[in-house]
Amino acid sequence: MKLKHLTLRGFKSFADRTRLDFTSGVNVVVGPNGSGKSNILDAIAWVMGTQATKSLRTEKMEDVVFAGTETRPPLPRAEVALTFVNDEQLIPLDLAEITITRRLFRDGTSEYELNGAPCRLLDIQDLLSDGGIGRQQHVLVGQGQVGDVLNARPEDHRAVIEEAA
Amino acid sequence: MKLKHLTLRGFKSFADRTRLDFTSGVNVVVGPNGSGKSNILDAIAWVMGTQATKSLRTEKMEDVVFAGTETRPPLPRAEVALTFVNDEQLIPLDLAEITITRRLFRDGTSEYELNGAPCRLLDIQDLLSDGGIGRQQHVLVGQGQVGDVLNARPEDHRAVIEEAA
Amino acid sequence: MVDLFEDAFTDIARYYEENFALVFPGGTGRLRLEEGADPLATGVLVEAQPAGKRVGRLSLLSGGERSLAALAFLFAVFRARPSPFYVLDEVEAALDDANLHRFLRLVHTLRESVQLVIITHQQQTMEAADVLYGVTMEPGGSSQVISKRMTSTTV
Amino acid sequence: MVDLFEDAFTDIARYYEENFALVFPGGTGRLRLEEGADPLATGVLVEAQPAGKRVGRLSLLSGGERSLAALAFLFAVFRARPSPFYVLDEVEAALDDANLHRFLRLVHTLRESVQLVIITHQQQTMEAADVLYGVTMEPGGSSQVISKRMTSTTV
Ligand SMILES: Nc1ncnc2c1ncn2[C@@H]1O[C@H](COP(=O)(O)OP(=O)(O)OP(=O)(O)O)[C@@H](O)[C@H]1O
Ligand SMILES: Nc1ncnc2c1ncn2[C@@H]1O[C@H](COP(=O)(O)OP(=O)(O)OP(=O)(O)O)[C@@H](O)[C@H]1O
Ligand SMILES: [Mg+2]
Ligand SMILES: [Mg+2]
Repeated sequence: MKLKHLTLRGFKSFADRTRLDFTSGVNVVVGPNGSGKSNILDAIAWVMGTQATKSLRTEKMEDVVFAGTETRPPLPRAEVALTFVNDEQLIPLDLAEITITRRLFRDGTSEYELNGAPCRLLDIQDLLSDGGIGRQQHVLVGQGQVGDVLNARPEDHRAVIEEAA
Repeated sequence: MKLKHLTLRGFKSFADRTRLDFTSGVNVVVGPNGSGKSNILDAIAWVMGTQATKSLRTEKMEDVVFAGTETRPPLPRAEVALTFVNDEQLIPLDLAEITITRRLFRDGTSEYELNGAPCRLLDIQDLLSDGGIGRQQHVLVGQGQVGDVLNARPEDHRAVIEEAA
Repeated sequence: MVDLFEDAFTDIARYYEENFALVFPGGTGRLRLEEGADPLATGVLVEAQPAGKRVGRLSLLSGGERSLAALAFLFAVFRARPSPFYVLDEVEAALDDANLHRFLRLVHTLRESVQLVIITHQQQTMEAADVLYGVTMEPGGSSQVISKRMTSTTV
Repeated sequence: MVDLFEDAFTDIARYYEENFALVFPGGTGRLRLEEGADPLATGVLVEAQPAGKRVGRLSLLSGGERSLAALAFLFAVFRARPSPFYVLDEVEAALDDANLHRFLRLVHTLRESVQLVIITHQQQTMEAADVLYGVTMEPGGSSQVISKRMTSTTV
């Protein structure tokens, strides 16, 4: 269940609709400080269903909506769509690709879609879980997290292994 | 009260007696991972009287004594001497230089010296306090600490300013 | 449940040893189970001994050594029980050039079978890319991304 | 006691604004006192707005932006109430090359009056040295230091 494309629109610093087409091998993202690289990781975490504002560096979920700049007005909603290759038929749907979409409006309303059809957050989370990427914890390694790995206690190291098992 | 020389002997990875002569301007320390650069900062913190094992990356104070390698035996004691220039006569002693020395033996015994004469840890801490470098907190900025500065709460930022005031 | 953990532990422990040898030539890395009454809850101890050094506390390792050992451990988990993809954000920031080169061997162990998205500031990591994505932002503007396929003839 | 703090706060706030403008050209940095009943205990708020961006939460800043703002703040404290020396251990690790160059302007504001010991892996920082200290360790050996005086003709 590899990544095929990611589309961001109004998500954090990605005001304009932006699409990344991934290769199945090694994708390397570069750019200056503050350009939006970690925001791309946040977008992936968010569309996969994370609710932990702390892991998105926000205090309220609404912080992920493009807040405007000195020269551009804020946007009314954040939207991220992530398309997977259903290559190993890990997910029992008869489709070559699976697209999950998450949308948040400033008034706090949320929308979720599975291949364009409205669904619940839980449906997305279940789908990913079946695909073996349900628990994001070590699928996404955030900036600064590596330094903490060895500081963790033996119970935490066990938990990492149990989760992967 | 600038730094003049630092001598390490049996302190962490500095088994052999090693001396650094500082310039009054910009001193830049480089070297591969694990070569001993941060250990130099630890030596300065330690000889200035820090008792916080955590800030020295140790669990017991004894951890600072050279523990040996696959090809060298452990040493029986750690010793660090730091010489300051008494340029602003900040310290009311009639001397051009001031040297503080700290020694720790494996059995846990500690020794302290001020210009070669035995003294107590408190004497060293008082001396530095008079010289305006008593509170090391922001005289020594450790590896990885900068990332935490802005995460601190408003009370902590106030404390930084009060301490410097 | 215990068997699932035991199997995973055995595999991850083996890969950790292999990875550690790749990134710390001459060094030794081991995973051990803590001594404990309860086999369902004993913790996992990560040991890391760079070449020539004596087994000491993990806390005494340098910033770069600790990062590298952590990466050896994480990549052991990745190798033993792979997800389809991983996203890594500046995980090699603390490594000097020589260790960065060794870290890229870890990347190599995974790249045939697992998709990787790696965010970096490091030149050597950029050279490992199949596709490079450049992210930019004009002051007051929106983030933008331009991608470029790298081939083995592109340096 | 309150006056001592108030004086220090005023000076540090001014230097923070100056430093911020040095490292974030076109941006704005401010220190503010919290609203609070007790003037002896109101906290200090650090605000950081890079060029073109809107004031947002500090937590939304990138890793590099946050490091740079933190350094602008620390160096403001250093400038306002200098100690004779400071020792900095890899404080610029998160900065890209352009920001590293700007950070070295902060170093420049201090170097005439304050002694600095800077541990680094960055080439640009090495170029700012009056004296360079190379630390090495053979596997199984002791750490060693070799120093080299840099002159303005050495590149
Ligand atoms: N809701 C939002 N609206 C507008 N801009 C935002 C929003 N959330 C975050 N940003 C901006 O995104 C930028 C941070 O982007 P990001 O963390 O992705 O940078 P980065 O490329 O990872 O940089 P670094 O190399 O320093 O880690 C910040 O400048 C922040 O102000
Ligand atoms: N008591 C001790 N006896 C022997 N070696 C020690 C002792 N304490 C620490 N060390 C060794 O010192 C090394 C760490 O040194 P240090 O942290 O100074 O490295 P560094 O040059 O700062 O590296 P980095 O660039 O990765 O931060 C470790 O390899 C550790 O094993
Ligand atoms: Mg980032
Ligand atoms: Mg270090």
